[in-house]
Amino acid sequence: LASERPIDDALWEELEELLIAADLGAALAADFANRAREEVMFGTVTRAAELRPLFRRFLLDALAPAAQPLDLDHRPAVVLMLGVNGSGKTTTCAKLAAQLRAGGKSVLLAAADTFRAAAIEQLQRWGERIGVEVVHQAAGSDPAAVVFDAVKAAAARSLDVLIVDTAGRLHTKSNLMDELAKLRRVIARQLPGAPHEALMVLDATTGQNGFAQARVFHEAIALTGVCLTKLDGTARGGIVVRIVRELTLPIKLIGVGERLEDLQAFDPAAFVDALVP
Amino acid sequence: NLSTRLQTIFDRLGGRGRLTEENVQEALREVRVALLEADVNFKVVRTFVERVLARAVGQDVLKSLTPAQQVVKVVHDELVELLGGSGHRLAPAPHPPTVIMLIGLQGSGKTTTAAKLARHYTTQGQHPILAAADTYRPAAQDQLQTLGAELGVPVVGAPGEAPLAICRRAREEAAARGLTPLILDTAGRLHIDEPMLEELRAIRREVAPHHVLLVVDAMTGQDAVNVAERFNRAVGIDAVVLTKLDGDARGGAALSVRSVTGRPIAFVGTGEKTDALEPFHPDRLASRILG
Ligand SMILES: Nc1nc2c(ncn2[C@@H]2O[C@H](COP(=O)(O)OP(=O)(O)OP(=O)(O)O)[C@@H](O)[C@H]2O)c(=O)[nH]1
Ligand SMILES: Nc1nc2c(ncn2[C@@H]2O[C@H](COP(=O)(O)OP(=O)(O)OP(=O)(O)O)[C@@H](O)[C@H]2O)c(=O)[nH]1
Ligand SMILES: [Mg+2]
Ligand SMILES: [Mg+2]
Repeated sequence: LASERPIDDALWEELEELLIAADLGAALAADFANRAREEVMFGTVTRAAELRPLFRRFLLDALAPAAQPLDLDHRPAVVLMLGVNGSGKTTTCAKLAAQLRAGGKSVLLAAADTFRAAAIEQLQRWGERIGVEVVHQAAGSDPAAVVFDAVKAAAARSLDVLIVDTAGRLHTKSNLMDELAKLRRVIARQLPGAPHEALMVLDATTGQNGFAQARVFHEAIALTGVCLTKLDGTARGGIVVRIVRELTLPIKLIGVGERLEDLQAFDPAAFVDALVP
Repeated sequence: NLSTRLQTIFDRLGGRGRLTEENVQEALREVRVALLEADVNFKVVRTFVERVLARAVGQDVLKSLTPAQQVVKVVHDELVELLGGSGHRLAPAPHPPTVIMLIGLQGSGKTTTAAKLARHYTTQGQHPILAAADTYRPAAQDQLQTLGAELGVPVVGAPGEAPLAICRRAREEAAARGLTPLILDTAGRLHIDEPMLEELRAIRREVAPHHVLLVVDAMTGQDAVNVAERFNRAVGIDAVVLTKLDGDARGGAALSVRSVTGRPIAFVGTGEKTDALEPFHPDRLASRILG
């Protein structure tokens, strides 16, 4: 016991920095540290060795409610994939399509990024690889037209799932946000209740801006959840803690690599263990 | 914003003509929060705040500024100095072609930046050539071919050709046709992926790039320090391109990358189109980071 570490300022600083390093943000890190200090003050925690498990418990309490499955209990279930440039939307569409198909579902993909160079080709290549049809039109055509066609086809053929890939867009660009809102309306008009999932794809390397992204996308089109990608790197994606706490958004999926199998359900316990090892 | 928060502190501490250790320390707590909110890595923030403390304490408050404004000025000036000069003049190689190689994490903006650079040099009257050496991502070569065609810039790289062979062939083509610079687009990869880092080293050995540019997304958080440090150690970086600055990310990752590698930021990406590339302005980024 003599060799035990004291609960001192150095330890608090270290723990807070652990949370900051994971991109929770200074305010949230301070908040958790203050709650932990209270526990020490009240005597519910007396040893330094109890602090990391305490932080893990706080984080798990915050994140456990966010683990929710995709709502695909519709025919067709429509999943709209959106987010800022380069976050992993197209790859996630392919991964999801592949996994659902492997699970016996009939899947259709829609290439509604008609803007970026070779965006349609990228999704088509994936479609060929996984044996899923990709509804598309010529580059430069109206994304709403592609979405309209895709929903029509999915409904007409009584398919299980339609996954709509959209162009990357910065949430600061109001015209692009309007376009996204329009895509959502097009889907809803054709299929009441759709899209059943509107997922913001968020790169785990993103810092505090991730919260602004979630807030603005959510205001624009009512998100049903977040997919956190690139967790196979060294970034911990802690910004989702703030997103869950302040926006009450579920985290439905995580991307852990570039292969088709690298898509998993959000596991709060595993996530928290990685945040506070 | 930071200025207002600092003003509140100094109002409360009682304005005097001199910045003391006490009032600067309190102000620096706010500065620390502002920098962390801006995604500057916490270790970089710690070093930075120490430097500002040393520089600010004992300073006579300039007649024209309040103490709060004085601290902001010291912080701003220190940031500008650390972010360094505008390094966008990538020096041409003594013997052409000048070879520029783009590396970085997945989705950071390399392919788009490669095209932007090609356009930049074309508008300067040069004749660049592009190498599409990403053979992994579906339609990555198509992406660069499409952009190259729009710009009238040749793109080397056929499906089924290995990245190393593409780069080698592009270099030969550049030399044979008198084209320069040669801009190499590589596949996105993790800074912890040893085999993929080895691929970059192999390309580097083969074509000896004069400028290896690390492409970094401006919204990158605390991890920027790990990414930059690892890429620099594994491959070596000459300069940095900071992309997606047309968003509202504060861009603190830039300070982290600069601190840990010592390399200059050469360009910034400010949009999706190929004309959206600008030289780096440290004073603008400093103001943005401070919010
Ligand atoms: N390591 C890793 N890479 C990923 C993951 N998800 C996507 N990527 C990679 O990230 C890069 C960008 O992926 P895309 O799917 O093209 O991203 P996007 O959001 O569709 O991009 P835009 O359409 O241009 O906005 C690609 O190189 C992908 O292979 C992941 O979970 N882990
Ligand atoms: N708004 C904005 N978007 C950008 C900028 N630079 C790149 N993009 C977009 O970011 C996304 C990713 O760009 P890419 O050039 O495909 O990125 P990459 O690094 O080559 O991706 P990988 O090859 O998969 O690693 C695309 O949607 C680009 O249009 C920029 O400065 N501003
Ligand atoms: Mg895409
Ligand atoms: Mg690329």
